[in-house]
Amino acid sequence: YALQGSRWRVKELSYKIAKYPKNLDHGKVDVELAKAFQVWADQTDLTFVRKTKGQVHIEIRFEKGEHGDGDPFDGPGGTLAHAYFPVYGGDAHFDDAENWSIGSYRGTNLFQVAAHEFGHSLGLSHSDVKTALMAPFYRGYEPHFQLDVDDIQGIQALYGKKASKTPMSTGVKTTTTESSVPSGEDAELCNDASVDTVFRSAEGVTYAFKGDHYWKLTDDGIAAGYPKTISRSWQGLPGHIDAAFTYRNGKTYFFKGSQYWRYVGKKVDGDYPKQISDGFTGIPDNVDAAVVWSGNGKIYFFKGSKFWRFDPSQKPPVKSTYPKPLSNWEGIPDNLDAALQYTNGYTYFFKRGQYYRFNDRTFSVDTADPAFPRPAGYWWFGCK
Amino acid sequence: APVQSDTQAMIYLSQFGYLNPKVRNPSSGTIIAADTMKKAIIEFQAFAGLNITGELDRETAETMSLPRCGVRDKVGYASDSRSKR
Repeated sequence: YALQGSRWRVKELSYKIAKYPKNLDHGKVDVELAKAFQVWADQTDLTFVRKTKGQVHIEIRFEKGEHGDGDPFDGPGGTLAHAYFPVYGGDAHFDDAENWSIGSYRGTNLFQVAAHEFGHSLGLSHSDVKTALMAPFYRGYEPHFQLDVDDIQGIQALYGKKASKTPMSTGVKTTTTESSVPSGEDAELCNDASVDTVFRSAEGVTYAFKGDHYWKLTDDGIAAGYPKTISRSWQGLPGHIDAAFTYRNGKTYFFKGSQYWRYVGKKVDGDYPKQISDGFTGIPDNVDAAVVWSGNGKIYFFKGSKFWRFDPSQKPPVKSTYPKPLSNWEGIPDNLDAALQYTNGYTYFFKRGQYYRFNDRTFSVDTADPAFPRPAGYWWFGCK
Repeated sequence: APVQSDTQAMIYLSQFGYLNPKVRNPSSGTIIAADTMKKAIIEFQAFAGLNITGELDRETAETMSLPRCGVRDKVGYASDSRSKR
């Protein structure tokens, strides 16, 4: 993210829609713009109050061509809108020559563009993270829109975190009860160190899933009190998960068979499961592993001897050149169990109780002593 | 349609802060050095997450044609922020 350099000094900001778009119902515009402000209010202690007359902090206008600020709009396409940073008044102008739409793949989605512009009104410049709302390019209608973690970090750098609750679930006390299974069952992981999936949560905790149980991993191996039962901690989530990852929006996605689930922390984030073919078009069912590449925000799925690259910001999200052979990843075997990009920048691949460390600089499995693959039980789970 | 000419690309790059804003008006007769144009294209490609070629290749031209925000900078013309975090 990038900060322009100015911000509002008050937490309650007023706005007024001084000129409505020609092609939309005024009441619906009111709702969409309120939702667009709420995107930012959800992450901070900012509140936004709509006024219909008088002076306000942020004035919103839908205009065509030259409209008095020396930066004329250019008709359909091209520039969609612009907004002023707090130090210049915070106003937001939208090109009324665009076909503004609500909840539709046709036209230009009003809510998404407004949320972007209000980011400028609050002091955010354009981000160079492609998946961020504050990236300068309109990426088409996203029915399940979410702020990127980059946007959240940006707005919280300006206005701080929300005091009452943290939507990323950090610090949110979960209501689900975690229950341990009888001790000694963790020996199962030492007897057979193969896993179904390994992932890191938004809070930075690494979990290993196997069958119906899961383990929390620490620098020293398995944390005390594990394994626990998956379905008792992540309510609604089955065992025997195929793959999992936490995306940049802080949400964790689990895949099994033809379905996937989305959680914030250990709380399900909506109506799940959903079909992989709906939410991850182009990705096959029954994947072996998945990993988010931190450098570019793309998601890599692995199955058998092939891999797919999923870019949520692109249409289609999977290019026609995929799947590609997994042999492109030098030294990584087919039929993986799990994959994880760790905080040290390395990507780790797991298969049948062993793991491989992949170096993205050489784009191959590291040469090291002892060599890879190494036993995951000893190195990851602290087994003797 | 993608940006189709160097002139269109020059206008775009100046409009969004990669080239001197005088280039916005092609009739101003501004001539820029090839390496200045290449540097501006490289900066744009880096910001937009494209392959860095320094050339107005198809991917770059298509990205320049995407609908986008035209947020105004303090000096009065739109620009992408290219400052480091």
